[in-house]
Formats: sequence, structure tokens, C-alpha cells
Amino acid sequence: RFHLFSQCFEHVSVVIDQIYKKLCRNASAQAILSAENPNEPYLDGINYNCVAPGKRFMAMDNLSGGEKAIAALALVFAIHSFRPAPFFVLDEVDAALDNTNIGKVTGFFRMMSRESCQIIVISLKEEFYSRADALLGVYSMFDECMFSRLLTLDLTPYPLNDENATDREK
Amino acid sequence: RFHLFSQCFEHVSVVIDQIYKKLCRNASAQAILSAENPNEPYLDGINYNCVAPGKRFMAMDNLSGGEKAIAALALVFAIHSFRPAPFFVLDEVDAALDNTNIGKVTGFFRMMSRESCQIIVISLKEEFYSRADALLGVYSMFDECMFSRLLTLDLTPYPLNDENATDREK
Amino acid sequence: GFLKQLDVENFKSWRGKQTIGPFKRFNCIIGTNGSGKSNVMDALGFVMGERAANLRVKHTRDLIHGAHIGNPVSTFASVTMIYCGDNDEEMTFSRRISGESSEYLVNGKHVTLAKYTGELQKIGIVVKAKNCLVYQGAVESIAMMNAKERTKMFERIS
Amino acid sequence: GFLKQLDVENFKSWRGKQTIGPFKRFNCIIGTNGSGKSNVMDALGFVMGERAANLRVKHTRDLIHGAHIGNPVSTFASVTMIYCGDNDEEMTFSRRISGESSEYLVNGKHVTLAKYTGELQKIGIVVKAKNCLVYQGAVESIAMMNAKERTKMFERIS
Ligand SMILES: Nc1ncnc2c1ncn2[C@@H]1O[C@H](COP(=O)(O)OP(=O)(O)OP(=O)(O)O)[C@@H](O)[C@H]1O
Ligand SMILES: Nc1ncnc2c1ncn2[C@@H]1O[C@H](COP(=O)(O)OP(=O)(O)OP(=O)(O)O)[C@@H](O)[C@H]1O
Ligand SMILES: [Mg+2]
Ligand SMILES: [Mg+2]
Repeated sequence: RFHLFSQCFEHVSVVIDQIYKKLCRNASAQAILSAENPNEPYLDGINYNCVAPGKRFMAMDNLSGGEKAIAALALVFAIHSFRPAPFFVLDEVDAALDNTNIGKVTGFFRMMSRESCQIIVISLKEEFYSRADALLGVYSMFDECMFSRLLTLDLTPYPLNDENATDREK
Repeated sequence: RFHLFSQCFEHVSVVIDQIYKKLCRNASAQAILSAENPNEPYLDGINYNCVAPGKRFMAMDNLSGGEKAIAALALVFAIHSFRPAPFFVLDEVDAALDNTNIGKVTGFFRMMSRESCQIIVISLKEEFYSRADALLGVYSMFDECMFSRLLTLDLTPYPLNDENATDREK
Repeated sequence: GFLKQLDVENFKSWRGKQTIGPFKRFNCIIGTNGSGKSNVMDALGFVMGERAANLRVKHTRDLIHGAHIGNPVSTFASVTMIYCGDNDEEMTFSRRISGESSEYLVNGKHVTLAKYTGELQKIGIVVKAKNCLVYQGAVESIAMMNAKERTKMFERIS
Repeated sequence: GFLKQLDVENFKSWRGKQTIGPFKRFNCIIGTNGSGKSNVMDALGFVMGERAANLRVKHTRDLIHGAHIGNPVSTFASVTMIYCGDNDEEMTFSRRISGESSEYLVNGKHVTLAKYTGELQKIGIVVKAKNCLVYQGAVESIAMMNAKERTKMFERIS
């Protein structure tokens, strides 16, 4: 049991920095996981610090809401990579993000969906969902009680409205 | 002390339904506050239930993220009206809201700012901030450490991009 | 492998038989507040064996369409996940509830819960570790965790 | 009355003397993630007398520009709120810290904290009751409260 914990912790603390750099598209960004008790990490707490793009090393508490959300996403993906499931479902993880960070996160999700696992997200923001391969639109109908219906739309035939107008397949 | 508590609770449970109806722009929406111990409300818990537009009476747990956020906003404004401050500052309260609800909430804020208290909000969504009277744009500059600067823009000369293109002053 | 589609029947706000899908590599579920998007995520959690508490209800029977207003339309509800393996072979995982008891089926055959979770684990889905579902609000709460809470999270995952 | 403007000096990410405002009836503070928007809200909380814990820092001296990376640019920081009453008369409320100690000024004259909060109460601002600031994430946590927590909230407000 403890052996498994240490293995998981080792794996995640190695991977997390790579993932955070990719998410921020910035090689000087850093994500650092450290155990308060390095010999037996399961006995004490685990610290997590990030150096956000353009910023210096500071405590997690000083980061802004959006900066913390990106840091949390990096941790979620790093943990996922320890036992990679074939698909990953995320419910409104873009709530605290500005449009620049939405661009970075959707770029990261497209890359993940091509390279490692299928991605299914729920989002309210057009800047986010316009970059998916397929949209599943849920709408409600009402009679005695509300019920849900679905419409689907394949977006792959349309070019990605990217700044560099890359081919959608990328 | 207990007298003050009862007074506050009485006031808020009367006002909250009106505020929720105004926020949802729907006369059949309902917000109901009830004390587990009606004679001495401070001794036990306080229940809060809402009937969201188009829905039937159900427990708060069954509501969706966005429906809960609207219900919480109504509670916040109802409590504010017990000791009305001259201004009210809200930090990204629109995170869980879809565009329809953003329209309702900004309409409610415009009304409040004309009738009772000055409103200052922080938002990332254009659908939200385009309906304000003034924008205060914060940007960051970098040298040895990041620092913030401000640009302001008065929006009152421009027509509100409303569906019914009402005069901005309304 | 990947998730191809979900067939739901009388699950939460999804009335009667409904198909959700087909899913591609990068999918986005959109819709207004309260339309039923997170209920799709609950359907996925349900078919993977999640307990009622993690599906935003108090009792399993509250998952049946209409139960939340005391008017369940049926005595049962079910969700089937159609999974397509790397070898292009399809597999189905189904869970069906009537009242408080659940039945589990793999490729249409009844199996025990232990066998069901075993088969899920073979394709990489470990429900206990929550390694593939990030619920609404989870990112915000992960960001606010203190050091001890992070250790607990690692314990659950490993 | 209403809030006219805020003058900040070396407070969090606001370096040197900066003016935030003028404010109209319905105002929106916009900007990218991490640019310093919530720091404006912290400046308002600070000038109303909030403690360090509610301003996202451990010690009051961490509010000084640069202190979060161990490099404070000055030994003091200050925020002045310019408030315009219903009678069109302006009032200023200022708070200034050097190290851990705070000074309070009303219309430029030093006063005790008790007098300062008294004057704020006269214009309708009751800091203890948090009746005018809704911090980032507060709406989500209010939505998730249980019955007991709601009672505690009412206790604080009244
Ligand atoms: N057992 C049930 N039967 C029918 N409808 C239900 C049942 N349980 C919940 N619902 C409905 O589902 C709605 C919530 O749906 P859901 O949480 O999926 O919304 P959402 O699309 O995620 O919204 P948001 O964008 O606000 O998060 C409730 O308002 C309720 O009407
Ligand atoms: N004492 C300080 N001196 C200088 N900068 C500071 C200080 N304390 C915090 N900061 C900076 O302020 C930033 C956070 O600002 P803030 O929380 O206001 O962002 P925000 O605009 O609200 O972002 P979001 O949209 O993500 O919520 C930190 O990244 C940090 O660089
Ligand atoms: Mg939802
Ligand atoms: Mg913020």
C-alpha cells in the first residue's frame, strides 16, 4: 500500500512539470510537488507550488483564481497519467479562465485527444467549445416535468478559427 | 442578540422571493427560506429551497450548477438589503452562468444600480461587462516583478447592444 | 480504445430511451443552465459503478426520471456504455436499477459487481481512483486544497 | 452616497501611487488572469478594516508591493477610499500599514480603529457583517452550504 503511494507520488512529481509547461505554452513555467516527509510521503502533507508564466516563485495562496485553476488542471492530468483511462470527462473546468488561457487549454486538450486519451468536456463558453471535433447540444423540453434531448454536430469539416488558421486535423 | 437574529431572518425571508423573481424575470419562480425551529431560528439550521423557472419544487441538491448560483445570488442580495451598504462589490459571480442568465443578472444589476446601490463587478465575460456604465481595465507590466496598471472607459455614450436596443440610460 | 456512445433510459432528466453520442476524439457538451449536461456525466459515473452520493442524489431510486419531484415515470432506469477497443471490437457495459438494487451486464450478460469492475479495470477504468471524471466544481476545490488534503487525494488515486 | 475612487500606494500588485476610478453606477473591472483585479477588491476590504486572513495573505506586511516574493519595495502601503455622500460632500477613509501596525485616517485626520469603524457604519458599511463584498468563489460556497452553515452566516450578518 505504502509502496503504491510512493510510486504514484514519484510518477506525478516527475510528470507534472512537463504538463504544466505544455498547458502554459511557456518553458519557464514550473510546477513543483514536494512531500513534507520525503522518506515516507504518506505520513505528512504534500506541497504544491507553481511559477506562473511571467511571475516569480510564490506561495499557491498568492496566485489568482485563474492561475490556480490552471495549476489544478495540471495536477489532475498528471495524476490521470499514472493510471491512464481511455477517456477523460471534465465538467466546466474553464469557469475561471480568461480567453488567452482558454486558448491554451483547448490547445492542450486537442493535443491530448490526438496523442493519448479521448476528451469529453462540458462548457458554456463559445471560445472553448468552438475548438472541439464534435458538439453535443443538450436542450430541455417541458411538459409535466422537464426532460432533456440531444442534437449533435460534427465540427471536423470546418476550419479551426485559429489565429494561424491551422488545418483542423492537427 | 437573538432578537437581532430573528429580525434579520424575518426580513430576508420576506424579501428573498421578490428578489429571486426579479433575477429570474419570472413570476412563477419561488425562493423559500424556512427555519427548522421557527420559534428560535438561531438554534437550528435554515433551509433554502428554490423553484427554478420552468421547474417544479425540488431539493437544492437537484438543481444544476448555474441554477444554484442564481439562487445564491438572490440570497446574497436579500441579506444585503437588511443592512444596505452604499455600494456592492462582486468578484466573478457569473462563472457558472450561461448567456441567458448573464442577461438576466446584468439587467438586475443595472436596475439595482439605478434604484438602490452602486454596483462594482469583476468579470471575464464580454456578454457581462459590455452592459456596464464604465469599464476599468486592469493590465500587467513586467520588470523585476509584475505590477498592475489601469485604463478606464466610459460606456454611457454607446447604445446598449440589447435585443430591444433600449436607451442606455434605462 | 474510446467511448463510442451512451444509451440512457429514464435516467435523471433523460426520459425514455435516448442515445448520447457518437463521440469523437475531442467532444464538447453544451447547453443552457439546468438543461441536463452534468446529468450526462452522472450517467457515465453511474455506469462505472459510482454510489448515489457521488451522483448528487440521496438514494439510488432518485435517479429514475421524475423521482426528484416524487413522480418517477418507471420502476427502473438504465445506462449502457458502448466502448470501442483498440482492436475495433465493441464492448458494452450496462447498469440497471429497480428501486435500490442494481444489475450489471457486460456485453449483454449478467455479471457480479466484482466481475464488472474487473472488466472495467482491464480497459483502464478504475472507478475508486476517480481517474477519468472531473465533476463540476472539482478544479476549484483541488486548487484550494491544503497539504494534508493533497495526501488524501494521492492515497485515493494509488 | 457612492464610491468615487480608490487611491492605492504600494498595495499588492499596484506599485507606487495609482488611482483606481472614477466609478459610475454600474462598473465592471476587467483584465486577464493574474492581472490584479481581485487585488482591487482586497484594497477595498483593507481600507474597510479587514484582517490579513480575509485578504489572502498570512501577515499584514505581505500586502506591501513585492513582499510576496520577499522583495518589498517600501516599508509601508496605503489605500484611500474617496466616498461621495448623498449631500455631494466628499469624505476620505485611509488605512496605512508599516510592518504589522495600521494607522487609520478619516478626512486626513488620524483616528482610532473604533472611531474609524464608527464613521464607516454611519455611511452604511459594516465590515463585520461583510455586507458589501462578495469574494471570488463566495457564490459557489454559499450555494453548497447546509442548513447549519446558513444559520452561522445569518449570525454573522445580524
Ligand atoms: N430524477 C430526475 N428526473 C428528472 N429530472 C431531473 C432528475 N434529477 C435532476 N433532474 C433535472 O436535472 C436538472 C439539472 O441538470 P444538470 O445538473 O445536468 O444541469 P446542467 O446542464 O449541468 O446545468 P449547469 O450548466 O447549470 O451546470 C435539474 O434542474 C432537474 O430539473
Ligand atoms: N504583495 C504583492 N506584491 C506584488 N504582487 C502581488 C502581491 N501579492 C499578489 N501579487 C500578484 O497579484 C497576482 C494575483 O492578482 P489577482 O488575484 O488580483 O488576479 P486577478 O486579476 O483577480 O485574476 P483572476 O482573473 O485569475 O482571478 C499574483 O499573481 C501576484 O503576482
Ligand atoms: Mg452542470
Ligand atoms: Mg480574481
